[in-house]
Amino acid sequence: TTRSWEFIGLNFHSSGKLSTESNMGEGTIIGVIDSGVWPESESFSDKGMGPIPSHWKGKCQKGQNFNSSNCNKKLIGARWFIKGVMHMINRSIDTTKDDEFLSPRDAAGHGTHTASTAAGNFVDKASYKGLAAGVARGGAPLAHLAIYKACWDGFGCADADILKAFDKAIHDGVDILSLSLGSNIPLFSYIDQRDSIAVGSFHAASRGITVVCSAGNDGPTSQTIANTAPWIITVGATTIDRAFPTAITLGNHQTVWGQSMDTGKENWGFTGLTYSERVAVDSKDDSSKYCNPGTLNATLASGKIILCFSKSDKVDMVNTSLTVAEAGGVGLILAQFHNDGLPSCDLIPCVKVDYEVGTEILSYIRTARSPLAKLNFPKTVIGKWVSPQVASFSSRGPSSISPAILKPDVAAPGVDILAAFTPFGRKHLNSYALLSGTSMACPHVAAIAALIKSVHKDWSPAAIRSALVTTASQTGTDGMNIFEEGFTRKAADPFDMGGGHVNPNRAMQPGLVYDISTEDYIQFLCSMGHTNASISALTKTKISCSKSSHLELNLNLPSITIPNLRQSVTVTRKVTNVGHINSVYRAVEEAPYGIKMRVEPQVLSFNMTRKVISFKATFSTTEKLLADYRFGSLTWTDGEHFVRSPIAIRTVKHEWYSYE
Amino acid sequence: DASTNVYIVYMGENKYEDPVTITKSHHKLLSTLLGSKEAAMRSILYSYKHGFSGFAARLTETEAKNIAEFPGVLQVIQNGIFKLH
Repeated sequence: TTRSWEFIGLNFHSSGKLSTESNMGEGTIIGVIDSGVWPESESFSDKGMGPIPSHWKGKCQKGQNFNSSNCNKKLIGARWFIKGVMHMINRSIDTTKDDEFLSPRDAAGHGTHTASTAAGNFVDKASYKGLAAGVARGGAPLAHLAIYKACWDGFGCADADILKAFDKAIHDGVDILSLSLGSNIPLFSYIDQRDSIAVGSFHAASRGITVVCSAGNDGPTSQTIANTAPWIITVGATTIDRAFPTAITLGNHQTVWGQSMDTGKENWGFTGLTYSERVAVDSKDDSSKYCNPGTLNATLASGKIILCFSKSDKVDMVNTSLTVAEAGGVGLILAQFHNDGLPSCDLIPCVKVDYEVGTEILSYIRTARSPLAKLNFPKTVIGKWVSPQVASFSSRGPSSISPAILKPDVAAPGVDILAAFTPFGRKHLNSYALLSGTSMACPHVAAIAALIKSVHKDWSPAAIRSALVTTASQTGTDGMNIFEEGFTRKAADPFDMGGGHVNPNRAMQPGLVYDISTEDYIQFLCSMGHTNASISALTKTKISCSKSSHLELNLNLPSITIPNLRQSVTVTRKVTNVGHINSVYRAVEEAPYGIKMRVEPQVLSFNMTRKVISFKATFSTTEKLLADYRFGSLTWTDGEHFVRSPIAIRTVKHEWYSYE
Repeated sequence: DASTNVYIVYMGENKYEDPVTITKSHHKLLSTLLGSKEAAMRSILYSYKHGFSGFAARLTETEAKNIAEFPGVLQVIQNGIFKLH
């Protein structure tokens, strides 16, 4: 990617200028379960790459337009899995009609984008039609990539194929797994093992593989988050400090601003401008305001730029542009409530504006005799907007399956991310595209996990997650709280961004970590209703369910979430010192509103023999009414490190309430 | 066959170290259900044998219910679809 790594503090510009302790991920292998890879992309060049790690046992599987020579020291392995999806669609995939490759080759472009975001090599002068230009690179540019194609363009990713990808990735020896995919709500319980990502990732994590997954794009609605198993690192999406402002010059020579990715060669000057309602097939049809398919009159719309309003956050700008283009419109100005995520419209120029600008343009249309507008080309501007902001589309917590597990864990750049892509026209050319989604945020965190792993080789997936969560940032570029884009704008809370915005430099040296063993996860599963019989099949070691209370609250997560606090509850945690041997940490408490919080002990003194220390945190409610979640934090600090755990607590005074 | 769907027969952690032995155990289990080794070979899509134990196979709803009762079978999951984010 360009810009996103500098934005989050990784400022290496070439392999010769190292400014990080992370070795740029050298020696680690990132597995990407996605739609495959376009191996000819310069992002997958193995220039400057070290030898293939000795623990690698994978292969470069042949297939259509893909052979073993497509792998190199960057792209060390590639496999494809299709049997599960073929049986779902009950037919073979027709490579001509379905525009697919029966091989690891990526038809969709999504897997190429995510893989290059995680570990792409340095590529000079990358851009999308001149936009977002710069040196493109992955977050761990010296890490190796193993590609597992289990997702098929237009068909999705089948459980059976995903599980086989997990099985092979575990065999092959990957260190990190990145999955930018998931299901929609209602979620299947990972407790009854009907969620194949939860099942596969459990076994991966129990073998020391860190699994990073996207949170989903069903935001900003609460409780929409996916991939919520506690052994997964779940990633929400944020904006970066880059925008593509586009001037719209109105016929009265007033200039208003939107954003666009349209860099068409022709700039055709002033053109007729109208509002969709004025060119509706049926003027009484309210849906014409929103440019729904078939609502525009081709005679009236022909040759004009059409202004459309969208009430929904789910309106697809590309589909709206199709409606306008089909009616003969030559440009689209779409007013939407949020600013995140710019699509590329192929047929006609598209500019996205907010409601304020949209209304301003509409007022001009209503007063002008012959409204005109000129759509100018966008520019790439960096550093002028407060950022990051949690993206509107990023799925929100709390988890609908296990509300005691805070999700997402962290947030990372996922809006208008430039990375390698399948070339348009499928020629073997270098191609880059700007995409938005939690899919784009996920490989950012997978890369940072690889950076951590390359330095701290013995750290468990839970320790790596802890480092990411406890060091994440709470502040934007203006020094104020990070905000979230949504139906309204408000300060982001842990259900929007977990621990906060990922901070790779601080995550490298977190000071303390909250570690979790496989046995701890199994005790957590006991608390969720697993039986001893099913528990015994999950590991080779014989483990029985403990009878202790609050097992789900006492899982040693780097966060504390209490969904149903009635009177008082005490949770326990243990921290492992991974910093200076003789360290003294003090507790800094920020209790949620209406909650009393007491941490014991207040001081943790580590030395050569005392590396792990437990503490208790007791929470009691002072609320007299039913309350929604309130947020706070607990930070352990030695003056150098700030190990911050987000806290979310909901007071429930009664089981239920009545009107009486 | 329209009457069959793909099911994932999940058996938890591998009991054996050797992948060949694990695959054989999957075939044996499926042969017992379907009545022959040939039927098992036709039915099986994948054998999961490295990270965990289990297999994906084409089964009728009744066969899926029956195999869920076999010793060592932890869960039978019907194949579903995930979407890219």
